[in-house]
Amino acid sequence: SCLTPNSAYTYKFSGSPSKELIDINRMIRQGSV
Amino acid sequence: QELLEQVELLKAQISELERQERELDMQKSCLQQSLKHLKEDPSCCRYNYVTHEDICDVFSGDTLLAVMAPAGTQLEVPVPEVAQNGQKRYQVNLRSESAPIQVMLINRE
Amino acid sequence: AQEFRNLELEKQKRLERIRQKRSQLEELILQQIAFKNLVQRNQANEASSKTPPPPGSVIQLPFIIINTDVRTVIDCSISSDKCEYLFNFDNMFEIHDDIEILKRMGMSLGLENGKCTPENLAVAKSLVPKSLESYVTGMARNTNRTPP
Repeated sequence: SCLTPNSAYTYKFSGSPSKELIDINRMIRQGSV
Repeated sequence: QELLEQVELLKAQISELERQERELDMQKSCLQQSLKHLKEDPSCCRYNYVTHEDICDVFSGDTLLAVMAPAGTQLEVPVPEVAQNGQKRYQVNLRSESAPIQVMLINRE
Repeated sequence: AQEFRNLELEKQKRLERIRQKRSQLEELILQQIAFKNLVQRNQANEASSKTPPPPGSVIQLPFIIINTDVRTVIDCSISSDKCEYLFNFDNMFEIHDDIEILKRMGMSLGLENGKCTPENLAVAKSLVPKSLESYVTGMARNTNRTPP
């Protein structure tokens, strides 16, 4: 089952700036928003 | 009198900045067009790939998932949660509206 | 004095906007150089090996790479039409897009971190329109300046 989607970070292929992946990677490292 | 001269100088600087900003806007839209054409040019599409070795050289020792997906595919990463067994669970959802997604597992070993 | 203060504010706002727009333009310049460089490298490789790489051995752009430790257990669910994937990891991971990978492969010739050799600067300038050459020179010197 999906985790609580409302606190999900999103990224769109060929649409979002690389910076959004940097934010996702930071969130994964810190384990929190 | 000095303040008036300062005001005139500022007005001249602002119009110069206005010119620079217009130039940046023009350069940026030209470059975006050029990149778009490059990525759509059949003679380029044939060569716009990387090899497994390229990827393994960049990430030595890791397990790698290469995800090839059409433009517009949505990637979603929920904030990790702690499962009942106390272990953290990390999740990635991928959703494409236009074409299938290809995922390749790459591991140098 | 009031007019002077208003103009000073206006000038600061424009300077900040120009700084942001220049860094966006420089990012696009890096993408163009990296992409063209990759295409030229692959063309040269295929010309020398006289054969295209075997299918399934290359990763087509656009792509992302998810990297994680070799001991990570990955559980994957796929929809029947392969348009939806759900991955569960029991360990942390990182996600990188293709542009980031091309930079790490050296395809943007060191311009992203001001480590561009004079030879690479000449190559980089040949991959962009003439009107952008002075931006490339500025990036190589790692100096943030608007060209004359």
